[in-house]
Amino acid sequence: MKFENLRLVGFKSFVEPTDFEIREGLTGIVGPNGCGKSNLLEALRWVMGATSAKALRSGSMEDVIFSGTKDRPQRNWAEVILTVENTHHNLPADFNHLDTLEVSRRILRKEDGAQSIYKVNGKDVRAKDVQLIFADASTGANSPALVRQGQISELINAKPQNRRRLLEEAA
Amino acid sequence: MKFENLRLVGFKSFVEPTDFEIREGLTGIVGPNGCGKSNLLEALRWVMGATSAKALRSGSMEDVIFSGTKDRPQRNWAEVILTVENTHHNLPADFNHLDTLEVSRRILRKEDGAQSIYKVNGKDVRAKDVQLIFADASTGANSPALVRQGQISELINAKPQNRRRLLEEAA
Amino acid sequence: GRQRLLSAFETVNHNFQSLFTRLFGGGQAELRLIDSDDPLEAGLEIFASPPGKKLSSMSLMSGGEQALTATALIFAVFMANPAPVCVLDEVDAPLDDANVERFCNMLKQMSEETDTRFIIITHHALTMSRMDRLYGVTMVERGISQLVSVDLSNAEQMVAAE
Amino acid sequence: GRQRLLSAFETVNHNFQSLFTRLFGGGQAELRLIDSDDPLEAGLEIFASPPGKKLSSMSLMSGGEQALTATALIFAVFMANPAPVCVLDEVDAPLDDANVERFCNMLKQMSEETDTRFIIITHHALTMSRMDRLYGVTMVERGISQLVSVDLSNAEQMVAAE
Ligand SMILES: Nc1ncnc2c1ncn2[C@@H]1O[C@H](COP(=O)(O)OP(=O)(O)OP(=O)(O)O)[C@@H](O)[C@H]1O
Ligand SMILES: Nc1ncnc2c1ncn2[C@@H]1O[C@H](COP(=O)(O)OP(=O)(O)OP(=O)(O)O)[C@@H](O)[C@H]1O
Ligand SMILES: [Mg+2]
Ligand SMILES: [Mg+2]
Repeated sequence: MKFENLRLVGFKSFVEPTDFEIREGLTGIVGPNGCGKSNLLEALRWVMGATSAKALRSGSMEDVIFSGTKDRPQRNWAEVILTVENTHHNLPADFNHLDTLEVSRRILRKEDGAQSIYKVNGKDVRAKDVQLIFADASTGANSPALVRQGQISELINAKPQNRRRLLEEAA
Repeated sequence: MKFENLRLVGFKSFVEPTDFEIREGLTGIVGPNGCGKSNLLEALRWVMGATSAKALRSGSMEDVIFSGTKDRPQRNWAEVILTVENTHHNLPADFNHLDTLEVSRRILRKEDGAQSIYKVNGKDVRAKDVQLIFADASTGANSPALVRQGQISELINAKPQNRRRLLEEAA
Repeated sequence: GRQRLLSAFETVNHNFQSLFTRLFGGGQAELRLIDSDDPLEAGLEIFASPPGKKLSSMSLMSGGEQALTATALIFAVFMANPAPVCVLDEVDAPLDDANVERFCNMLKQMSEETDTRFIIITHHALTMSRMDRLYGVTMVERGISQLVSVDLSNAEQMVAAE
Repeated sequence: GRQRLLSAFETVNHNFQSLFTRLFGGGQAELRLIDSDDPLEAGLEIFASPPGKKLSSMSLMSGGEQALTATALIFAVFMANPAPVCVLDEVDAPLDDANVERFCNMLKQMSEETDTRFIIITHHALTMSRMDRLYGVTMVERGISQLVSVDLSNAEQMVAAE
């Protein structure tokens, strides 16, 4: 699989539609404290089917929707679209015939709790389908290759039993 | 109380007698990773009567004794001497008549576990005496003004109940 | 017991609110006691809004914002009862240059308002340039630490040589 | 189950030993399974000696040494089964310049040996200078993030302007 583009619409501080082109080699992301760098990584993990709001620094999943500033009102929905190329043809059978996949996740505020809607190339799918697509491609929201800010400290301070889980991800 | 000098002999990586003059205003400590900067702070907390080996990154208290390198053998004892001026005369009665205090802590390796020996101006005292001297001067091994490496992260991730302890130190 | 803790909370909260605003160059913050009416059982929660942002729990802030907020809290406790010595071990690590600048301004001010002697362990070139003097710790012989005096103008080379 | 975990342990340990030595410019390290004969119940312990120092548990190392060792472990797991994308959020924060240099050398080598696309979030000027391209995130309007392309030669100003 090749990652091509990450598009954020109303996700956390990225209220304006934003395209982040993922290119080969080493891409650096820079900027002042609080400008939104870690939010980019969280958008990537979120669209790949992250289930833990806490691991996205949120009390509940709807906290990822742009919550407004002094000059702009909060939004009612957020969406992230990830475009990948199926170069290795190692995906679940239902999706393996596709050359390009546009995986999207959208969340809407509702009185009875927010709902996530997943699509692949415009067709509704379940969260589990999305998680399996990325798991088969050796990535996903819990990939050890996605190192959150402070995760190195957590690993250093972790109980040995919890550190062993890192091996289980590799196995 | 004014802190004047910290002397390390065989404490962790400071095998050679080292005098650290504590001067007014802002003193910066710089150097590469692993060169011994944090060991300096630990020596200060240790001589003021720190009781937790874990808070000094040690399995047991005798881990603060220089443990040797490829070219030098381990040592059998470590000592730290802190020189302070009793400027505010706010110390426990037994010590308040002194203008200058030389507080020392020495630890010796023994088969049945290491022993710490405390002295003030050459006279043997108990650990508790040393802790009270610094507590009366609004400082000590657990002073909130001594911020260990990583302690800011601990405060951020602490349970609210544990954070409240910070207030108890201030009260 | 309870009364002393509540009075400490009032003082620290008051300090925290003004220190936060100075460290962030704006915005506002406050401490709250939660989970229990008994202050000896309560939890200490931190709410903050950096300039232009909404008030929220500290857990929703960025890494650098959290570090600066926690530093404001540490300083708030310190100013309630200044200690004769204050040692800060790499607290500026997650801060960008603008925040390091304000952090150093605050250190300067605290050193002028109190008799406290400050010891600041840092890797940040900007912080080094704001100190009154620098000591370097080196390991010329591997595994053996030595303390040396560093000329402030040589600090740049010290960082580069790391 | 057990067999797969043990075989993963062997591969990761083998990678870890060589990655550690490359990141530290010497020294040695190893992983150990402890506390139980059953690998599904065991703990993962890390022992390391930076160049010239004694082998000891990672908990006795300096802050920067621990971070670099943990990074070697993360890379060791990664190299056992390279993912198509790798994002590192400020892992270089506690490292001095010499260690950042070796860290960047390793990133360069991994990007040449795998098809993985790397995204490195950093405040370190040295790391920025070693990237193939830079994106900046700015908040011109307060609380609103924007992504911009940054000229590598302008990176210095980007850091200074923070
Ligand atoms: N739902 C939301 N709506 C609007 N803004 C949000 C939302 N969630 C988080 N934010 C804002 O995003 C900012 C955090 O961004 P982020 O953590 O990406 O910063 P960063 O660039 O990684 O900073 P640092 O260098 O300090 O780690 C916070 O200031 C927060 O106010
Ligand atoms: N008992 C001991 N005998 C000899 N050396 C020791 C002992 N205890 C710790 N050390 C050494 O001291 C070093 C750690 O020093 P310290 O933690 O002060 O580094 P530092 O300068 O703070 O680095 P960083 O910038 O990474 O935080 C370790 O490399 C360790 O090998
Ligand atoms: Mg961040
Ligand atoms: Mg240190």
